[in-house]
Amino acid sequence: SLSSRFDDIFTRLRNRGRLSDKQVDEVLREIRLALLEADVSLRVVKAFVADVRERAQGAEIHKSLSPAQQVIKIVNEALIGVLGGEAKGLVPVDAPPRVILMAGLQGSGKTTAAAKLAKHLRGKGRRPLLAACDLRRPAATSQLQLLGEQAGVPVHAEPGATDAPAVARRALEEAHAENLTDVIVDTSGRMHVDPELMAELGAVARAVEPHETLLVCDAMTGQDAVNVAEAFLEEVEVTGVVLTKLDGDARGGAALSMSYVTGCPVKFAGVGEKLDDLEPFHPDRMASRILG
Amino acid sequence: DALGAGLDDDAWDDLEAALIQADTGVGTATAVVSEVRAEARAAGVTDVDGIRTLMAQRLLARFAADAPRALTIGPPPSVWLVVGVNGTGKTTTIGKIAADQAARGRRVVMAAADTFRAAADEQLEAWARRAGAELVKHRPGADPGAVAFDALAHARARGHDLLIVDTAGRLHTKVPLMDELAKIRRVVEKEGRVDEVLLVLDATAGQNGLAQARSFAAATGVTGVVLTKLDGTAKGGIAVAVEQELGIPIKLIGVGEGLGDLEPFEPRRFVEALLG
Ligand SMILES: Nc1nc2c(ncn2[C@@H]2O[C@H](COP(=O)(O)OP(=O)(O)OP(=O)(O)O)[C@@H](O)[C@H]2O)c(=O)[nH]1
Ligand SMILES: Nc1nc2c(ncn2[C@@H]2O[C@H](COP(=O)(O)OP(=O)(O)OP(=O)(O)O)[C@@H](O)[C@H]2O)c(=O)[nH]1
Ligand SMILES: [Mg+2]
Ligand SMILES: [Mg+2]
Repeated sequence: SLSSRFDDIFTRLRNRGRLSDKQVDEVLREIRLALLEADVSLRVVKAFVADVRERAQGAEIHKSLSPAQQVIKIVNEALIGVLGGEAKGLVPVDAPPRVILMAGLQGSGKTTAAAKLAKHLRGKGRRPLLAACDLRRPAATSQLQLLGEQAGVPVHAEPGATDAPAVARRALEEAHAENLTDVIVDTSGRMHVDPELMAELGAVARAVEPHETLLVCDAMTGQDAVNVAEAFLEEVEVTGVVLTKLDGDARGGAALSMSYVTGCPVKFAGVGEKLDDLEPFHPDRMASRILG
Repeated sequence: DALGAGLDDDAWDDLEAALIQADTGVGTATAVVSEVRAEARAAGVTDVDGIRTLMAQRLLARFAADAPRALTIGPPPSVWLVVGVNGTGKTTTIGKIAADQAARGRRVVMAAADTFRAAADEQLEAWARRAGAELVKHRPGADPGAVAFDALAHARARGHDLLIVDTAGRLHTKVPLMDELAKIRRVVEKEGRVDEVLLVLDATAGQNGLAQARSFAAATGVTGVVLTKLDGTAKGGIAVAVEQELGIPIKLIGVGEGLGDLEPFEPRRFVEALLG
């Protein structure tokens, strides 16, 4: 583990009252390696390590902590900070319905996350509406309708429709008419390098002006996370990240890359295939998972 | 040293960075760069183009030149099992493969053995229609092994050349689900032969792709990999480790969401694309 690797470094190097530059260098090399093995994008690793270097260099040794513990504490706090500090919920809204837009790459878990979120909101006494705005993928609408049924949440679906922004707008109108509290808009998976699909996403956003735009990201995503985050941020105003499939053993470094690039917190974690398998994101747990 | 004068330490770091950013992993990136540095020194190569050629060679060396990259089709009905973690593109890939096989004059039937996912059968049905293949499905929640077994009987009775079995996505860390997959294979092998077990890996995955390959290989055996979503910006560098460490050949790549977006895997083209 990283902490035992740090212990090795500090027993080998003699300690004085402060962390020496040599100690900091060796430790930062280990951190860089751990973060890369955890799939944090290289560009984010470099920026993060530079930040940790600044904090660690010349840091006073606390009497109650070993130097290794000291550096772990600095790294942990820095990681938790980037991941969004304490667990952040959905943005509160004065005038319902709150509009939540789900976006992300193909297969990242958007449709499942949308239904999970709907069920979670219903459990809190709210009245959400799911909007089936993936008009492209075979059986996407049926999938969302079935999940909506399981969640006990209505689904606005227009089989045969081809205009996603229009469907989204009509879903919002339905929510207004029925006095519903949230509209969760599911969209098709898309490549950030597909100009037509990215333009469509922008059009859907403009049609319903989301209060919350969640970038849904698979926890096993590798170095590409920075490219994806940047491109989506260019098209829509991302306000949060949902990290899915955390019930696997991917280290999940994409969480750091995504929140670093978007400047947004990871808000939710997908931890299974069932509709109850959604948790508020815990930055501290994620930090130790990433560090390994 | 004076040799390697064409590249300074920063430039070598940049080459390593390029490999890391392609998801080859730090281990492979470091190893390739140190091999290239040694060869460049030995051969007196100092120019950027020459170094890039060495990089391509060292990467290519990690792919077996004689690996069986064609799909194995046995006597009818040949059975291909398609497996992998959630959302990698299994169902879509089956549609593409079926269309490709139909174009080669083969009669294809699909088994909707993902009985868990909402509307999975409807999704596969759409692909079967597009690909001109038949489909065998049961009710949602049915036993996947039973669906596969039934589809095999159907394939045999109707003289189909090929049965492709779609399975539910499953995280490789879930032992009961991996056991279920092994059982599906055993059930099919009671009456038929599984000629291919295709693991579908997402090119956007990082190092976890190797763990996935290792686990699926242990559970059911894997005869080939389909690397999907290479039409994005992810380079799929984990394929290098999958081939080198596990000896599993990458056979196909997915390059889009349409029926025709499937290509044979060619190591040389892959390496060139990886190096950019
Ligand atoms: N184990 C696990 N599986 C998940 C999780 N979230 C989603 N999945 C699975 O991942 C697969 C893809 O989920 P979808 O919700 O269809 O993903 P999507 O982003 O809507 O896919 P597209 O619409 O095709 O882009 C399905 O098999 C889901 O059951 C999770 O947190 N854990
Ligand atoms: N751009 C792109 N998208 C792909 C590719 N292959 C599959 N997809 C998309 O990825 C998403 C998931 O595909 P599926 O075929 O449902 O994946 P799956 O592995 O069957 O998913 P589960 O059954 O839930 O595990 C869909 O939106 C597909 O259109 C590809 O090569 N390129
Ligand atoms: Mg979806
Ligand atoms: Mg599927």
